[in-house]
Amino acid sequence: EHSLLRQISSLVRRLPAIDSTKFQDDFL
Amino acid sequence: MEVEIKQAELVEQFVVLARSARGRAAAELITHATSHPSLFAFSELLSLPHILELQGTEHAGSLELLRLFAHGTWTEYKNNIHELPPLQPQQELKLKQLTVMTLAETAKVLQYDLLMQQLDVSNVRELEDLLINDCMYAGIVRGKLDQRRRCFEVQFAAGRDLRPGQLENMISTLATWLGNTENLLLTIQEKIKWADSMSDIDRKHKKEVEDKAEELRKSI
Amino acid sequence: EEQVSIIREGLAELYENEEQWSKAAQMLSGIDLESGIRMLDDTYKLEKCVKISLLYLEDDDAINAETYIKKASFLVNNCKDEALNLQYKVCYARILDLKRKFLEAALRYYELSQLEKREVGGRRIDEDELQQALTAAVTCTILAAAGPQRSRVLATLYKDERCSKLKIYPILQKVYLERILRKPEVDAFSEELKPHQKALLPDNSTVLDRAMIEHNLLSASKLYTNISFEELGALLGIGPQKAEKIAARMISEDRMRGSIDQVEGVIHFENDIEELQQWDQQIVSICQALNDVLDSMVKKGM
Repeated sequence: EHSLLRQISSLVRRLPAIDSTKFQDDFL
Repeated sequence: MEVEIKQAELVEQFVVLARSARGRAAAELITHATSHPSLFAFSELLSLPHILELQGTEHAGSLELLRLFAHGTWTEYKNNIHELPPLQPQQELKLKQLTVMTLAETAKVLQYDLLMQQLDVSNVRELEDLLINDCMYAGIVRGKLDQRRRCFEVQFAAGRDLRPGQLENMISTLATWLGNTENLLLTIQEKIKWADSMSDIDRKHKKEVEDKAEELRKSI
Repeated sequence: EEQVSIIREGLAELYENEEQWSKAAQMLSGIDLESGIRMLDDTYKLEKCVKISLLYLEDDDAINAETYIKKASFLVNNCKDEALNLQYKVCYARILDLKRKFLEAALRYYELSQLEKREVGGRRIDEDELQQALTAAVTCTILAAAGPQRSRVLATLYKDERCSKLKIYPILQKVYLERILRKPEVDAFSEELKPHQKALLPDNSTVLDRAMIEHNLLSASKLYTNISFEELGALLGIGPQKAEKIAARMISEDRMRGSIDQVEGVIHFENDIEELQQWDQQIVSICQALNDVLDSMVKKGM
């Protein structure tokens, strides 16, 4: 199911959700 | 998901057409598919016998082009330009859009210099126009442009067709997610137990203090 | 007074036939509606006020038209005449449009487009007229100042199925989705506008220009974390100083969030929400995407 595989491929790359310095500071 | 929904019907249409197309007709179909502004998925076509039959024929170049659009990038096209058919402007644009999707798979923050090099774009305005009009507004990526840091922060990127070997990485990532989620749930459960027991201790202590205070009042 | 009124009305009709609208309006406005001698009912007074207002509107005289429609607004609540009521509403909407109070005009036009009764005062209201009112509502909303209030009205219009059949729908879609509008699209939209909607403003830009620049600036704020004034100007098709000025005004009027660094020549667009809240939203979105994948799998019998 190529369509599903593409969706999952997109999904697994969505984490980390945010990767900016400002976020890291706030998160910490 | 929205991209997939939008292109599902298109994919179906091209697959139906490809089932009865052979040779030159199949090659032309590949040209149409790789030029279509709303189609970013080619695995379904690539798996069809009539398309695979192009291998070793005069139209083998079209098959290679389809493989490139399924898994490759603009740089790969330039490196193999002599072995591939020339691209029409819509195909060039599509390949660049697919390149952005591939780059967005590798990093959350894409530097302008990398993007300009990979997309053969000479200035920031042209790059940003491409990212805005042809990528973000097309729904294949979402993100924010940061001119000061000269980068594009990716929030979402639609998935491309899977390359050989990618499946294992995906399974591995999902297994890691599963492990982390289970550990986190266990940790939360432990915290809940700890909170409950602390609450019990606190309640007992309060009762003891109240009982002692009551005793003292009675004795006085 | 009775005879004077009749003469005035007759003369006004003649002027109207000659298309001398303001003269006709002046003729009618000479009728004493507050006379202590004649007993005039509210319907008669309302009819005259609305008529005078409409005549002034024909000559694009918003000030005098507004004077009389305001007089009419004190009388309209007691009016049982549906046709007159409708005329009043149409007139008011057009005045607001002419006075460039676009958002208010849009709401009134939208209300008119939703008329349920197709026969009012013996006159049939056809679909075309309702569609015209809807188009006017969309046009006015697009021309209104970009900001949260306009966004709400845009959402209402975009979700109204009838709008998808309008010629103006593609631009409505782009404006609602907060996408940058390019010159060819703006030029095409411009062809559908009335003269006062393309009028020149004190700063030598037109009403349309200002609306489009502000919209594009707001669109840019959704795409960029920060942008130089040089590049912003290039994006908007104006000079960097003008881009800075418009951005500063929109920020000070609370229609856009951001800050300006004049030393570096950069505008920083602030998100409405903090980083951690954004993170929360991203997580929610990922969970939604996961659910979608699971739903797809179930649908395919997995």
